[in-house]
Formats: sequence, structure tokens, C-alpha cells
Amino acid sequence: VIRASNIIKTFDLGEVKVRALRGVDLEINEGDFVAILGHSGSGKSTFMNIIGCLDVPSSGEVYIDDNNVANYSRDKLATIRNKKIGFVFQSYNLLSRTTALENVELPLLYNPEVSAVERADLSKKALERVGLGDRLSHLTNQLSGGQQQRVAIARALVNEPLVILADEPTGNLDTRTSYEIMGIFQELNEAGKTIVIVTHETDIAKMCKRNIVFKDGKVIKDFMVDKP
Amino acid sequence: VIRASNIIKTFDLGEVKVRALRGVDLEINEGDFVAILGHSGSGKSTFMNIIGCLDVPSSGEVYIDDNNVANYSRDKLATIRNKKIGFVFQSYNLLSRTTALENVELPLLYNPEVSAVERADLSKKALERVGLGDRLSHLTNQLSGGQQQRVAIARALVNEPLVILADEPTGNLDTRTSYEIMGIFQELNEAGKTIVIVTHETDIAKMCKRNIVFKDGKVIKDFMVDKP
Ligand SMILES: Nc1ncnc2c1ncn2[C@@H]1O[C@H](COP(=O)(O)OP(=O)(O)OP(=O)(O)O)[C@@H](O)[C@H]1O
Ligand SMILES: Nc1ncnc2c1ncn2[C@@H]1O[C@H](COP(=O)(O)OP(=O)(O)OP(=O)(O)O)[C@@H](O)[C@H]1O
Ligand SMILES: [Mg+2]
Ligand SMILES: [Mg+2]
Repeated sequence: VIRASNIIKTFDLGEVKVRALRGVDLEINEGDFVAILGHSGSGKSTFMNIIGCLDVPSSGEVYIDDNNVANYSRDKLATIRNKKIGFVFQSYNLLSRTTALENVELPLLYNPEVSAVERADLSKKALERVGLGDRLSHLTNQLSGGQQQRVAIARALVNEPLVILADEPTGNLDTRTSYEIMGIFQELNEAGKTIVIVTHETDIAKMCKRNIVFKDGKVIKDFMVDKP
Repeated sequence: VIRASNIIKTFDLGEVKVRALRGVDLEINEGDFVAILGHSGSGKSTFMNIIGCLDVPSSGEVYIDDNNVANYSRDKLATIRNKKIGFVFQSYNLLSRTTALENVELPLLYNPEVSAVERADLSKKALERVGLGDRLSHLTNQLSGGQQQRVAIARALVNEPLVILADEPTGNLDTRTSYEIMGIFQELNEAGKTIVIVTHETDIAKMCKRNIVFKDGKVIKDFMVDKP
């Protein structure tokens, strides 16, 4: 469902070039449940932004459902990002003077098939699912770190996308809450969604079906998790 | 060195009152190395902000070196925050269009005893210590999540404070980098610094000397870690 072909990404800072991705070839198949691991700075978020159509590679191709996204119009790309892919950012990217409910409603604002009433209802359910049913009208800065992280997760799920890309979704969550979130991802995967998460915690990675390890901008390992 | 006496903190949101801290009594002794754990929303960051003099309790007292901070002038409080306490925020609070080096220099700008040359030198060393010697002139948004987290850590250390309060300092770091950061904290503790970290990872908590567990705004456990 997502194919990355020889992806190279270099950030040019004038006197210094950062080769964040140095030739990544990966296929994410429909129904996959992947954990991406690797050292800080190894290129994981850069890769996620590229396959999530939020950034473009310096060279190489990205295919979504076998279509080269380089050929897509801006509108088509925006539709993919909004409807097909749910993205949880490493730094959440919530709107600050906005309530938890309004933040989660955001992706649905662009969906003409959803009325205002349905939008509020779907958003409320998404927040209840991540345990924030009693935080709907808190502003972003009135939430704890882990609550903000969960609002970002709820927002990524509310449009019921086919692919979920979550960059460190449990980084600020205690063990029990992390397991609840992974439980949600497992349910969605069993319902047929494709899930790719970046994590640095091996316990979390073991709950997925496949693990990919990045190092210095390249994939060095790609294996299926042995289930005991 | 820090004493919290019957700390109560309630956030009043009009129709809803959130009782974030419901009576916390804690003593942090000089040279302690404490990990604070607890569920998302249990009050950990709220507590850290209060003992770090960044917020005031609704009732109860905070004593720094046996002095009630409620009696301190604003200037005195600012000096404590700047020189005595180094704070690593859960969401880093870095300045965005600012380089890693400039972000780390910030606490030293208010220190008249440090020249501009010394300031740049101390900041460079702090960044090298957290493995970012090659990222000095990257802007905040040109750094990975874990790199931003390490800039926040370097900034908290640069003034050589006696007390370090770090809210989830390894939340976005891979295992090896987390252990390097804990190694730095252990060195500082062996040199006499007092360290309090919030973490949700039990492996990290076991590297500290004392663990405190929060639940629903109260301390439910407080024990010394058994060293094997
Ligand atoms: N400014 C605020 N206004 C209203 N409620 C707040 C505010 N800040 C925090 N809260 C609430 O107080 C409770 C405690 O928040 P706190 O940030 O201390 O939790 P935490 O233990 O640090 O959680 P996490 O592990 O998720 O970071 C949460 O339920 C949160 O919703
Ligand atoms: N906009 C940018 N300009 C310059 N360099 C960048 C930019 N974004 C990222 N980098 C660099 O590219 C490298 C890879 O960054 P990336 O964010 O993909 O790492 P990561 O694997 O997600 O790390 P982490 O686990 O710390 O989040 C890092 O060394 C970083 O400094
Ligand atoms: Mg990242
Ligand atoms: Mg917190």
C-alpha cells in the first residue's frame, strides 16, 4: 500500500549537508503492523514524513497504491493526507488555544460528507476511546503531556483512515496507558488498517507484527516478530 | 533541599475544577536521585512546576533550603530558577527560530559573571556532552525529536545548577541514548547534585536511588531502589 524506492533525503544547510536518508527501499503491505526503531537522528521521522506525503525526497520515489505520488496534484495529495493517512506527529502539532474536541474535529472540517453534529459526535467518541472523555473542553495547555499525546492520536483516528502513521505515540505515556493505546492499534489492525509506528521501546515494538531498524539513514534490519 | 508541605493544586476551569494535586508532602534531600512515576494525568508535571518555582500551589508550602518560597521576592525567585534549579520541560520549550547553541546559552545570558566567550564555550561543551557537538548551528526545527530533547537537557545543565528537575527527559530517546543521558545524571549525582526526574519507564526509574509514585494527585509509594 506504501512503497518507498531508493529514498534519499538531504537537508542542505549551506555549509553543511545532512544526509538524513541515504537510500531507503521499503514496502509496507496492506494490513501490516510495523514498528520502526533506531537511534535518535537515524532518519525515522524524516522517513515517516516522506511516506505520509508531508515532505518530498531529494531523490527516489514514493508509491501509494502503486501510484507515484510525484505525479499527484496538490489537491490529490491533500486528499490522501486528510482521508487515507492518519498521522500522529512526534511533537503532536496541536493548535494551542483550541480545545481537545476542536483539535480532533479538525480533519473532519474538510469532509463535506460529515455534518457538524456528526463531526462533534465522532470526535467525542475518538477522545473517549483514548480515555479523554472528561477532557473535551480543556484547551491544549490545560492538558498533561500524555493527554496532549492522546489528543494527537484521537485526531489521527477520527477520519477512520486506512493507514495510520504514528511517530512515537507512547513516548509520554505511562505503561498502562501505552498498552491501552497499543490495544487500540491492534484492534484497528485486526479490522484491516495498516499501522506504522515509530517507537524506541522494545516492549512496544514486540506488540507489532514486523520490526524495521534504521541506522544512519538506512534500513539495517527488517524482520517479522516471533510470537511466543 | 526541597520540601513540599501539604501541596494542593486545583485548576479552576469555570464549570469544572481539576484537583491536580490533593495534598502532597515530600522531602527531597540534598544528593537525592529520585524518579517520579505515575499514570498520565496523575499530577507529576504539576508537582514539578511547583517545586521548580514555576507555578504556585493553591494551598500548602514549598521550602527551598528551609525558606518558604512564598516569602521570596520575584527577583529572588527568578534567581533560584535561573541558578539553583535546572529544569527540563516535558515539551522542551525551546525557542523555535534559534540555534541549538543559542538555546543552551539562554540561561547564561542573565549571568553577569560569564563573558560572551565563556558562555559560548560552556554551551558548546554542554551540547557535546549530550552528543550534539555536530548540531550547534541547527535551528530547533532542523533537529530530530530526540535531538531537541537533548538540547533541552543541555540547557538545564549549562548553569551547573545544584538541583536538576527533568520532566520525562528520555521520552523521545532510543535505549542507548537514554542510557547515555542517565549516565550524565548519575555522574552529576555522584558530584553532589540533587536530581529529580519524571519517567514512565521502570528501567530508567531503577537507575535512580529512590522512586516516588503518584496516583490521582497524591503520593502512594515512596521507596529506595534495591541495588542488586
Ligand atoms: N492549566 C491547566 N488547567 C486545567 N487542568 C490542568 C492544567 N494543567 C494540568 N491540568 C490537569 O491536571 C492533571 C494533572 O496534570 P499533569 O500535567 O500534572 O499530569 P502528569 O502526571 O504530568 O501527566 P503526563 O504523564 O501525561 O505528563 C491532568 O488531569 C490535567 O488535565
Ligand atoms: N529540517 C532539517 N534540516 C536539517 N537537518 C534536519 C532537518 N530535519 C532533520 N534533520 C536532521 O536529519 C537527521 C534525521 O532526523 P530525524 O528527525 O528523521 O531523526 P529521528 O530518527 O526521527 O530521530 P529521533 O528518534 O530523535 O526523533 C537528524 O540528524 C537531524 O538533525
Ligand atoms: Mg523523530
Ligand atoms: Mg507530565
